[in-house]
Amino acid sequence: MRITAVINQKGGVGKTTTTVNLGAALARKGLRVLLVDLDPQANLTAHLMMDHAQVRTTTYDLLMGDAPLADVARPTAIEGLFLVPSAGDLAGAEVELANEIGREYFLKDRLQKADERTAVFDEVLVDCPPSLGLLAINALTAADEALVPLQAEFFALQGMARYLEVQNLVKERLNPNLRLGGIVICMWKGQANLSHEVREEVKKSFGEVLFETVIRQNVKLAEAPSAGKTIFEYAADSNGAQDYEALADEFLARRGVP
Amino acid sequence: MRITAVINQKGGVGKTTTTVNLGAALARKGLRVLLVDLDPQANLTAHLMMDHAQVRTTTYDLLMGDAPLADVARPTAIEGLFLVPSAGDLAGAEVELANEIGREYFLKDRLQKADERTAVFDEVLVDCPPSLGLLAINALTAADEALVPLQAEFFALQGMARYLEVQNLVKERLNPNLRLGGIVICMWKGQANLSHEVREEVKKSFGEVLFETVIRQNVKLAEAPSAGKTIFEYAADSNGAQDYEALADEFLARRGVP
Ligand SMILES: Nc1ncnc2c1ncn2[C@@H]1O[C@H](COP(=O)(O)OP(=O)(O)OP(=O)(O)O)[C@@H](O)[C@H]1O
Ligand SMILES: Nc1ncnc2c1ncn2[C@@H]1O[C@H](COP(=O)(O)OP(=O)(O)OP(=O)(O)O)[C@@H](O)[C@H]1O
Ligand SMILES: [Mg+2]
Ligand SMILES: [Mg+2]
Repeated sequence: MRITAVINQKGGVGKTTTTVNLGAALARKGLRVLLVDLDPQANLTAHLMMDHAQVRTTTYDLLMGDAPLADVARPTAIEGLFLVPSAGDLAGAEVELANEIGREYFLKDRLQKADERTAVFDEVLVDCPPSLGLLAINALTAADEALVPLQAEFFALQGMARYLEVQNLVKERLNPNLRLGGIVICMWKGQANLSHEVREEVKKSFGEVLFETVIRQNVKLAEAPSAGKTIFEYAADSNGAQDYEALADEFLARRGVP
Repeated sequence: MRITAVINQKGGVGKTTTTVNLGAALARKGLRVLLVDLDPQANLTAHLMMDHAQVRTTTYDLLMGDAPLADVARPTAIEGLFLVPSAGDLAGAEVELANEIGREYFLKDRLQKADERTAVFDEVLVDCPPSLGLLAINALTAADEALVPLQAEFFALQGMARYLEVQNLVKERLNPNLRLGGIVICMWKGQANLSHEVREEVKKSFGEVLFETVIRQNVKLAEAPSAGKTIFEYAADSNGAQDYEALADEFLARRGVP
């Protein structure tokens, strides 16, 4: 079971969109994939049409309660794709965790307590909120690697510098295994010089870490959530479906999975 | 001195872009405008090219230290436009505030302590981080009104429901004057049915609160920050400049300012 934190404190860069669609692309290749909604906004949960009435136990119960992972992870409409849904109660977790001993290890501890019912997950993707608070730190502490969606715009580079500071601290003090698995450019519009300049800058600073695959701006990706579908069910021939399929191939190739 | 919180916990919807350009448009009309960067990401500060070397006292010093507003508010390159810059130290404030008595009133208290040197500000716009944590609550507690930038995409409506819950609690318990001054649609692409559906939905739910002015998607708005300029210096004839000019007119008309 490999754990990836999908993280960037900059808002609106494609974290949730990447979690759903990369997750779905991996499930389509026969892997068993668990998505964890670690954002109190619960966009990932809404995207997969987990109507709040259906949601019994949430990420909050996993983190702060006694609910085992097997009870909280629910199947989605996509074969092989499971979700730990979140709700507004998760907003409270950040404050409640603040005074707990070992507050950074709560998620790691719960995911590792997986019993034989949940040990079958191949990949876990954790959708993070747009911040570097305790929920995001929990994700980085539990993760084998971080995947950073990035929008090729001005604020991206400043954000990366800040993110790396935090990742290095987590690696030093909480999770020595943590590595930056990849940066993926999302919402690529490619029409402005700015996008190309930022991409070059990222390539210069991060080299191989930057995925070759770029997720192009594609209105179908923005529409799919309102239909409660992943891009593969909503618009299988779209650029969005192609790009996330290509990202999944590259993601697995980096793992050495043929 | 009227205080407006520019707020939406959904990330990447145009909060910083609106704070800078609405602020600049108001300053161009002869008003004295103070922008407060309340986001540890410090995008607003970077946009106005406040090189970190120039930044001596920050929003953190204002909130947590003893620095009076007059010492922290700095002039920008734009006449009549001032900025309280932020830096990474602000990330600590959220945790430090958690155990303080009256923790929600820190910003309100500092802005109200304004002496004759700062009493001349007509408008204060506070750029909020993408969350509803203590920094955002401080902004809502200090504010006369909230301005909510909104992207006409699927997650917008779910976000608004959550936002209103929090605004109502702040109004009930901390700031009875608080009102929702306006919702402004940003990054309008208008090409997808989805955008129109969301806009209709918002109109239905919020009526007059929704600004007539819509900020269209315009690459010049995304480029201006890399030049350290507002849209009016960077591309005065662009859609972006027109739209933020129109927003400023509507913003003032709502105040009854001729
Ligand atoms: N490649 C793309 N093309 C077009 N629209 C996209 C693309 N990726 C994401 N979007 C849309 O852009 C918006 C922001 O994306 P998303 O919500 O996934 O970002 P996020 O980083 O998870 O945001 P937050 O910081 O609020 O968690 C959403 O409305 C989404 O549907
Ligand atoms: N109308 C617009 N047209 C084109 N690009 C825009 C527009 N408004 C904002 N942008 C760009 O979109 C990105 C997100 O905008 P911005 O950073 O202002 O949002 P935000 O809500 O402040 O984000 P955060 O939640 O991270 O604070 C930025 O790169 C910005 O330059
Ligand atoms: Mg998200
Ligand atoms: Mg911002």
